[in-house]
Amino acid sequence: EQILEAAKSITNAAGALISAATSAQKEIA
Amino acid sequence: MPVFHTKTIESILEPVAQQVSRLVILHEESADDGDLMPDLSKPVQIVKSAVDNLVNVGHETCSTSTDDLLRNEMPQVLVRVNQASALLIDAAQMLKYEPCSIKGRQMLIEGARYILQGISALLLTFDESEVRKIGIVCQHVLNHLAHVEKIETIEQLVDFVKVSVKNLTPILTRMSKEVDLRTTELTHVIHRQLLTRSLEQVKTLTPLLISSINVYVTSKHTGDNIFDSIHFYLALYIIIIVGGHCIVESIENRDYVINKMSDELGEIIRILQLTTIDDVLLNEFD
Repeated sequence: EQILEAAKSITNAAGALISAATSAQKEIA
Repeated sequence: MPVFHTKTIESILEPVAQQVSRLVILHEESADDGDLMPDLSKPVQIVKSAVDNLVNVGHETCSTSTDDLLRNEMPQVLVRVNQASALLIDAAQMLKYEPCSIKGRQMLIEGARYILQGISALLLTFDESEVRKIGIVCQHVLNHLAHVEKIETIEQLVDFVKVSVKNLTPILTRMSKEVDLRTTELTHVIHRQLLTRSLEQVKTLTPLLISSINVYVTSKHTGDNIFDSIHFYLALYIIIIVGGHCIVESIENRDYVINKMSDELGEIIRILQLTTIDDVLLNEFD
């Protein structure tokens, strides 16, 4: 289903965003 | 107990749910350290594009769907996802110019949480609509069963067999296929077991349904013919002493099969709508 694919794209993109934010914080920590 | 009730929803939400939790923990641990946040403009833009795409796909789904509940609920959920995306953009903007901003980080966390909640609501709305589709198929089978009780003559039975081969069999096959597929999708073991058990019951009862109507109609037909051919009081005596028992038994048998099938179909519809294990346990307890 297209809607599931679209939802997956968002969670993937949000995952990448959080990853970028957390990896920077982890390095500092 | 699994958090998400279907494997599809779990596969989409679980990874990002864990990442959001990690972001919250890291934020709490380093709240006062004044950590620098990298420029998040690009990843935030990717989220925004994905949200824009979802909004388009969501509205398209609404416009082609015949499910009124979905058409009503989906746009509201899309607004929530859009607002979450806007919050992330604001957070990234704030952090770009103030990389230490605590408020910027809080907005980022809130945006990520809202995205998670929005997508969760969207998937649930969509999933409930898919469940309703299976429920409609089950309801078709129930409607056919309601006709069965009205069959009184051989001609009606012949008609029913013709119609059932044409209509009921494909609907039963479709229902069985869709419920089977749904069963494999569920994460709750008890939901799966209950669905499988009820579906198996329906499959077992289906051939018995036709034969039970057959026996009933044949018994009744035999009784009617006796009335036509011999003296009324003699016929009555035969019906009461010899044939009456058979007719009553055949009615009971037919009604048992119909009621059992209806109960199992009702149970399938009920379990399909459950999303948490507590519902099942509560109902079982009742």
